[in-house]
Amino acid sequence: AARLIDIHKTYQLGEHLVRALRGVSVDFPEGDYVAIMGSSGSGKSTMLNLLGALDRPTDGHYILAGHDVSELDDDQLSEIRNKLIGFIFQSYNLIPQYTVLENIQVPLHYRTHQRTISSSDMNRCLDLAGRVGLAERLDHRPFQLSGGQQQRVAIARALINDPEIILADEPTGNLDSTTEQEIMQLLGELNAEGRTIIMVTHENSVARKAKQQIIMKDGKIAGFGLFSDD
Amino acid sequence: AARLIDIHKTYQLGEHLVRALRGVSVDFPEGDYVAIMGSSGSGKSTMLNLLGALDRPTDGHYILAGHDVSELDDDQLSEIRNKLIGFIFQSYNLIPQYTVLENIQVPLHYRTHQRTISSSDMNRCLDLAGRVGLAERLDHRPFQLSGGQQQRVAIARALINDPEIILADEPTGNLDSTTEQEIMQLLGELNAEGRTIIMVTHENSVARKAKQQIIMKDGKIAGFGLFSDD
Ligand SMILES: Nc1ncnc2c1ncn2[C@@H]1O[C@H](COP(=O)(O)OP(=O)(O)OP(=O)(O)O)[C@@H](O)[C@H]1O
Ligand SMILES: Nc1ncnc2c1ncn2[C@@H]1O[C@H](COP(=O)(O)OP(=O)(O)OP(=O)(O)O)[C@@H](O)[C@H]1O
Ligand SMILES: [Mg+2]
Ligand SMILES: [Mg+2]
Repeated sequence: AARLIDIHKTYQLGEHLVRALRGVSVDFPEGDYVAIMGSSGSGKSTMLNLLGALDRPTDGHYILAGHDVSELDDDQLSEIRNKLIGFIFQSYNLIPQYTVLENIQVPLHYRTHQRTISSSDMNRCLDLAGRVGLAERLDHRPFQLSGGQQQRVAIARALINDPEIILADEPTGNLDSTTEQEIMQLLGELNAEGRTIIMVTHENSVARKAKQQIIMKDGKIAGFGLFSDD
Repeated sequence: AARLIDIHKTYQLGEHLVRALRGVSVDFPEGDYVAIMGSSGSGKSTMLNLLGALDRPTDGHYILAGHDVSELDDDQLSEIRNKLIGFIFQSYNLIPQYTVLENIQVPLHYRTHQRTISSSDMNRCLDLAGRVGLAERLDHRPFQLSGGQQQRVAIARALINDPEIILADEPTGNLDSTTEQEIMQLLGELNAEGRTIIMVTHENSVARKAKQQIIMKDGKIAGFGLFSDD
């Protein structure tokens, strides 16, 4: 589904260079379920942003669904991204002026083959809102929600287009263990349907639900498997 | 240090009433170290916002450092809050246009008895930035930082005025376990110095560092002590 080949990502900060990724190569076959772990600043979100085609590498190649992303222009990239990928951001990126329902619907407006919201779309919105426990809050806005409720809106929104690839950046960071288990249950079902899930987490309880774990350190893959310290 | 007496907080949402807190009474003596746990939406952040005098209860009394908060006007409240309380927000609330250093310095500008930044202030900024592992990033802005790095700026900022009361809303939600341990170490030292710490967390590994735990459910205190399920 997605393959990174010797990926480098460097940010220029004034005269300072931050080498966020320093040569990352990894293959994610379809149906994979991977947890990316590692210390704060080790490059996890940067890697996920590249996988989500939200950013381009400084060096190296990213093959997404058979296309080399560097050979696609921005429009082609947007189209592929919207069709294939659902992204749960580390800081949610909800639209403050939109209600919960409108936020969940945002990806539906980016579909190239269907511009209107059908009744089956609406049913799917209501169903997902119910799955994340927000059925009663559809007409409220982000500032009226708790941190965990906002996170759950971001999760529902990422899933509305039935994406083949789900990229989740700390999807349960603001959720208590019961709610976390419900979300992990949902992700497990999606993976069982054949979807590819790549999630960043720093919690072993979440990481062990995945099929394999990748550990990042200083912009490189340092190892595989769970941390053994807790 | 802080006492809640039969606190109610109700939000009006159109014709909908959300009763976020439904009769909460609890005393936090000086030097206390309490973890507040409970499911998403149970009222934890609302309680912390009231303790931080960032919001007023719909009913009940809040006694902060001997003053009934309802008898203080907004200016008096601001002054007490800035002098006594350091607040780590669930969504950080960093100022995007300010650098890391400028963000850490924000509370210094609100001091009523000293409007300029002295060299000892500056030393404290550098020291705190070092304590949270951000000494090299002082001139960068939030968008150039990872999620956990942004959280650490919020932590340093909350501590810059040497507050007597530290209110922390999920202070390690975006931190890996090593960085989390460093932050918990720092909070432990501050409590050993006599400061009162009230922190919201949904992680047992964090909650067990506190002296006691309070469990919230549906806007009320449902019990005390750690969750036994993980
Ligand atoms: N400004 C607001 N307007 C309306 N309702 C609100 C507002 N702020 C919070 N609420 C509601 O009050 C309830 C409690 O919210 P609160 O943020 O205290 O929960 P929490 O325990 O911190 O949850 P989480 O663990 O998800 O952060 C929730 O149902 C929330 O939607
Ligand atoms: N837009 C940017 N400009 C400059 N530097 C950046 C930018 N985005 C990220 N960085 C830097 O790149 C490095 C990796 O960041 P990244 O967000 O990938 O870390 P992370 O592993 O997700 O961390 P966390 O666990 O704290 O979220 C960090 O040093 C970060 O400060
Ligand atoms: Mg990150
Ligand atoms: Mg909260």
